[in-house]
Amino acid sequence: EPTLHGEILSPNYPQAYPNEIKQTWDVEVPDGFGIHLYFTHLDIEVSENCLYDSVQIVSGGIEEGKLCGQRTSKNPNSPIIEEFHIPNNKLQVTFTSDFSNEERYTGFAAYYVAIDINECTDFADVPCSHFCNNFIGGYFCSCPPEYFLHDDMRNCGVNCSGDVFTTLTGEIASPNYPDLYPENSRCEYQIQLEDGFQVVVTMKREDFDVEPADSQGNCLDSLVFVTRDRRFGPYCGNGFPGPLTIETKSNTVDIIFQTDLSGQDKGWKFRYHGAPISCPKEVSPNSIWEPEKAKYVFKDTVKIICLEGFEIVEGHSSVTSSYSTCQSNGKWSSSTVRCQPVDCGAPEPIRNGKVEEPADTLFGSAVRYTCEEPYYYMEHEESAEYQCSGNGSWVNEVLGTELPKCVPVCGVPSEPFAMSQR
Amino acid sequence: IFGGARANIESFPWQVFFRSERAGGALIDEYWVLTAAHVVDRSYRPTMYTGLTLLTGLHEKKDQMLTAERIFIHPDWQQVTDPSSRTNFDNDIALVRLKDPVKMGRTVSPICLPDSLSQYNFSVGDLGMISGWGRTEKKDSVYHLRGAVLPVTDLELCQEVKEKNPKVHPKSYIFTQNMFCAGGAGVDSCQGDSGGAFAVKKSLENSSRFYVFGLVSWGIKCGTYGIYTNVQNYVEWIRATMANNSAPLQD
Repeated sequence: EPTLHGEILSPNYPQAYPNEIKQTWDVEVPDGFGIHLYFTHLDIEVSENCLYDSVQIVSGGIEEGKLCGQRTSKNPNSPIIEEFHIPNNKLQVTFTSDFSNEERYTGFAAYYVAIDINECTDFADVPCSHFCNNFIGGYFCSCPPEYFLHDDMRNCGVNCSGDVFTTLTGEIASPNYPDLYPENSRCEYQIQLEDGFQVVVTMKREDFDVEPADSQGNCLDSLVFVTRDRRFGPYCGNGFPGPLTIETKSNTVDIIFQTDLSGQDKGWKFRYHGAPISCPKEVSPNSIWEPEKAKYVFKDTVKIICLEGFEIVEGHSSVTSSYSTCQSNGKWSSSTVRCQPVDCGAPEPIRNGKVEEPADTLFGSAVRYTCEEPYYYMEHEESAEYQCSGNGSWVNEVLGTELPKCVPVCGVPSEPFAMSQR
Repeated sequence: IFGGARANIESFPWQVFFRSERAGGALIDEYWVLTAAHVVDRSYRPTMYTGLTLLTGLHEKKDQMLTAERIFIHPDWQQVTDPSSRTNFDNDIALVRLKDPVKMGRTVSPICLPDSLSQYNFSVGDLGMISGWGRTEKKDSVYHLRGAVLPVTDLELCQEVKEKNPKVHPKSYIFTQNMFCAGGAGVDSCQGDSGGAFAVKKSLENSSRFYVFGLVSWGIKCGTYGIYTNVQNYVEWIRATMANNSAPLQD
């Protein structure tokens, strides 16, 4: 069991130690402690580099010391003639004697005590990212205000996530900007605009200073913009490397700023605004849009007006105009509206006359009526020809939509009356 | 018809036969027949035929039968209790509105209505044509249509005709400007021809057409001179009546 202190004496101490002996002591104190090993008596045959007899102190595979000869204390107030401070809780002490001693040597007396290690300062590696607090047998890390200690209990990060930006315009900056941003942090923000708007990010090149990429081009710290189906970044370096204006085409954007353990830089700031989603201007043939604009955006409503002679067929009815609204997905609500030529249908028959079978009954087509000659004639000479009009009616220049009239020819017998003169 | 000859209906395609009254009429429109008032003043729904030359087998000629929808007797025509003693034939004109339109063709077509303009005027000596299935010199009625050509004469000639009618004194007949006299040389209309057209050929606007200037009205003695209703005096009434009653009668 590890103990907090102990004594190590060479064999037969304080009598002469035997020849040809090798004895090892494994010293262990509790975790979190170092060992203070000190000698109060040392009387070992001297040789060059303590080659013959010696007491050797090894900790962690490293020889901390090798002693031989006779020593006395230089400090009259202290019995310690040699001491070691081992920043480790284990060490090995090995006493070795060769086959012959010309004189009598009494060996050594050593004591060890567990001593507190200042983990915060005694090691080359910094154990805490920010503040290190030493205590007897251990240490703990702590963080500055607004930072929190990561689960590894060593590194501090900033709790920078969670902000959701819903206003149509705004400015977002990295923590502490323009002061150095925190290491070991992952900041997740979200811009969440209403449907129909896309987030447009505007970054000035000089407003971006993030730890540059490594030799492989991987960003150590990075800023990323993520939408449902696209990803912009990761960006890093001094000066923004991406486009200065990013049209995300999405009303929701996640902003992820990730930093590693080191390399704190100034950070970044950017502005964003919500730009209404635009719908394509796709005026279908034979129609006009009102109002006419160069660009149509979310919530814009247009009236699709068919040109004369064209109509929008909806089921069994038809109309000459329709409305369509630019939707939040950038598509028109009535994307299938098409203006088709008005079809006047088959012209109506008339009594005592006929109408020629039209090749076409669409807008602009013409048909001709005739009367059953010679017994009927057309009441209005000019009323023979009808054109398919924009309102779906066959129209004559004189009669309008009224059908032509075939009236009987009067006073013309088909056979003369011949009467022999008396 | 006195002094006439057999005629085909193609020569008088406007000729309408009134079956029960055995009288005539003139087709002036698809829906309208012009006749004398005395033909229809006791008949509310006369049966008529058109396109006939021969009057045989009428019951088989349904497609040529015309059905009256309404009768319009001139408002100034005076009704009498005993038609045989009538002496006043002034305003002897009536219109029959047909239920269905007449289909025109070779045997059926209307006669033109004159206008009141001077170019439509006619005068003594102008020839006219009459037709009908009425009495002839030999028969009280005929089956074959007959026609005749006769001149317009002075009204006095009609006034001078003497005939013994036991019921009517010759002097009591009334002559007005709504009548004209025509005939002579034995050419005349007679009983059964009433209501038929006195047709006059006029050449106007580069076309030669027959106009109904008169309707067979009455006469004192067949084979002399006959009195015809002067249609020209009634053109406005005819046109107004037709225009005001052009829609089918609602039940």
